[in-house]
Amino acid sequence: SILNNLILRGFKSFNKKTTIPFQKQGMTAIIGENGSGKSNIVDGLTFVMGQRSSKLRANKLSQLIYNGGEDGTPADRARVTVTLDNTDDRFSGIVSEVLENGENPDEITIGRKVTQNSSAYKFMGKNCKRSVIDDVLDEANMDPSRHHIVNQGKVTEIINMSSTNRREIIDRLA
Amino acid sequence: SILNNLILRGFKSFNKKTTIPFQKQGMTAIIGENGSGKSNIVDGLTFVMGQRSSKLRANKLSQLIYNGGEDGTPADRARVTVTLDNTDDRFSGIVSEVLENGENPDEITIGRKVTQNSSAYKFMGKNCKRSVIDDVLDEANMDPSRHHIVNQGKVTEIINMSSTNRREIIDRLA
Amino acid sequence: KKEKFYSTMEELSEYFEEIFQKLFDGGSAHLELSREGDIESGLLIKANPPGKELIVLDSLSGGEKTLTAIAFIFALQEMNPAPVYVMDEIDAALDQRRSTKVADLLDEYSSDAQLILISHNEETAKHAEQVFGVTMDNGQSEVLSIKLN
Amino acid sequence: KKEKFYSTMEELSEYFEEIFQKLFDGGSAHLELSREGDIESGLLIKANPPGKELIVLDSLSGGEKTLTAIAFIFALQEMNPAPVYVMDEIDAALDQRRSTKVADLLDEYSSDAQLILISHNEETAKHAEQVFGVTMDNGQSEVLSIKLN
Ligand SMILES: Nc1ncnc2c1ncn2[C@@H]1O[C@H](COP(=O)(O)OP(=O)(O)OP(=O)(O)O)[C@@H](O)[C@H]1O
Ligand SMILES: Nc1ncnc2c1ncn2[C@@H]1O[C@H](COP(=O)(O)OP(=O)(O)OP(=O)(O)O)[C@@H](O)[C@H]1O
Ligand SMILES: [Mg+2]
Ligand SMILES: [Mg+2]
Repeated sequence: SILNNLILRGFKSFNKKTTIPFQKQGMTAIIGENGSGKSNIVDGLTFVMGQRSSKLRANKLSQLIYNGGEDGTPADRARVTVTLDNTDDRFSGIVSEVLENGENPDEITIGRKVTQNSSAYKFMGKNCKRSVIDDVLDEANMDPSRHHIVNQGKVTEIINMSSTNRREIIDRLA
Repeated sequence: SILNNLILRGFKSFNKKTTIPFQKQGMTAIIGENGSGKSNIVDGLTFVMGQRSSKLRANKLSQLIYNGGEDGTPADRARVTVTLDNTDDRFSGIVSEVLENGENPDEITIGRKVTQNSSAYKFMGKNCKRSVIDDVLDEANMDPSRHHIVNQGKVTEIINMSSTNRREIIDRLA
Repeated sequence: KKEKFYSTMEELSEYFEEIFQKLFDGGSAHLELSREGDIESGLLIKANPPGKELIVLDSLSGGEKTLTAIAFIFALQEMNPAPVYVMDEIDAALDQRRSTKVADLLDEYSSDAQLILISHNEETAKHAEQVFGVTMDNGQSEVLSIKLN
Repeated sequence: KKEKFYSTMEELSEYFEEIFQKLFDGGSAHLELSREGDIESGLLIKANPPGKELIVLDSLSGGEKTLTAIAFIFALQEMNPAPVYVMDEIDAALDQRRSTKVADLLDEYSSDAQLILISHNEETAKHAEQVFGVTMDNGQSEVLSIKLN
């Protein structure tokens, strides 16, 4: 399996640092009542993958920062980290290119952070360009715009889209 | 209660004449598996109330006629009838105006029929103008464009609509 | 008729909050114009579930949006009651507890109106005075009267 | 590269029908161009549940549309498998039997990929190797590991 952990901190309803271990191959189920935070977890994952705020049910990135709830203190930043397995060295090319220190870790981390005034991507804990994240996802064969992530209420989107847009899916596949 | 029966014949998946008695005040539940015909019942009701084909999940009215299933014979017409209570004489004004025969029935019927080439509204079994149906629904305080009928998948429409359209709801109420 | 608009909006907003609080066991909600004083501007929905900070409507969860919409729809009914209500699977996005809350709300209206509910939720069907089961056989639908206990 | 387009569309169409028939216990389905021979035209979905006559896609029921969409999505996955799948309440419109059919289908992919499923359906959670419960307290979410049997 490739996805090890998802770590949310100050992101949407996840104020305290929350680590969700997805290590196992196979099926992980997430359950809970309405409004408990399940879809926010999915938003955290696609947020790191580069999704824009409008696809995260927010008008701007700063709305992703934990807002304090009814009578609590807002967080000053939203941070999400995804750790990916590298025991097969699949990311080692990108690691050596970006870090230039001969390290070859068993696990790599990509992350994204948003404050009221800034936004940054992270690779192995250090600021990096968005293109590094794109390269990692490309190597992992993951991509937020592809159909392996189906957001709530969106499963029939493929039926409702125009036949032209649907044909373009074939163009991209071919 | 005002709605007595809904009678479907040759309408969508209801080939054989099917009478659904809604007489009771209070709650009626309709259950059944996916694709069994539950929403088609709702379509039958709004069809009589004057709904256009695009709001009935069809491209044209003729698609509302029972299509024969995999290896059966299509129906030649779709007919839906709604019977409404008139024991309080609320519709008696319309009855005398349209029928002109001094009758004062305990129950009135409105209906709509579609064939491959024609479409007609019915009042007490006789062809009538669409305006007669509108008058009956107005007297009953029922109207397909109002919010007392919530189609499948449409409950959050009020949230998703533009704030201008939503404000127009107040205009109509006021 | 600016006064008529405002009194209508106020009344609708009060019904909306009342039903919202019933469905959410608390919280607050109201309606307001997008531009103050301008009755040609848009109508905004402000919805705040209990324990949470007011947030853009879009950030609410799927179930929270459904409950908010149901509160708005029934506020409209309070303003202009209809004799028949038809709700086709309005509880699709709701967990069991919220589904039951909605069924309880609908019960309140069932003494003055006919409610026709389509639902995959057995609990909801148990709230009903009568139940119809729909089956499909070889492309043809059939309706049976069902006794649930 | 007209040939490449056609071979891709054919392959996708075959996967689509295969999965469709698995979810519907029969029936037929395929993909075709809206204007024959024109690979710039639109891609149409033809979906025919068992026992029924082919009908415009829009006339299918809510649950039938969901199953058709799921068949299409997983046909795409067959063409270009991803290591992680995330499905947020894709079973909302499905009855219990179809929900279980979808969970069985997802099981087939779980040996080669990680599937993350959000669902209000307890049956679906029982199919999973691990379950996380999310709770909300005073505006803050918490995640717990849960053992279901
Ligand atoms: N920046 C934020 N700070 C605090 N809370 C937030 C923030 N953004 C969103 N939320 C809260 O997160 C909640 C929605 O969470 P989420 O969509 O994950 O629920 P869910 O578990 O998927 O529920 P459902 O089953 O109804 O879909 C909303 O109540 C919203 O107020
Ligand atoms: N003209 C027609 N002739 C025959 N069958 C039709 C016709 N129009 C629609 N149908 C069939 O009706 C079925 C859909 O019925 P309906 O939408 O009422 O299902 P449902 O019980 O609401 O299911 P769900 O729970 O999935 O919403 C489709 O399978 C469609 O093929
Ligand atoms: Mg959700
Ligand atoms: Mg339906």
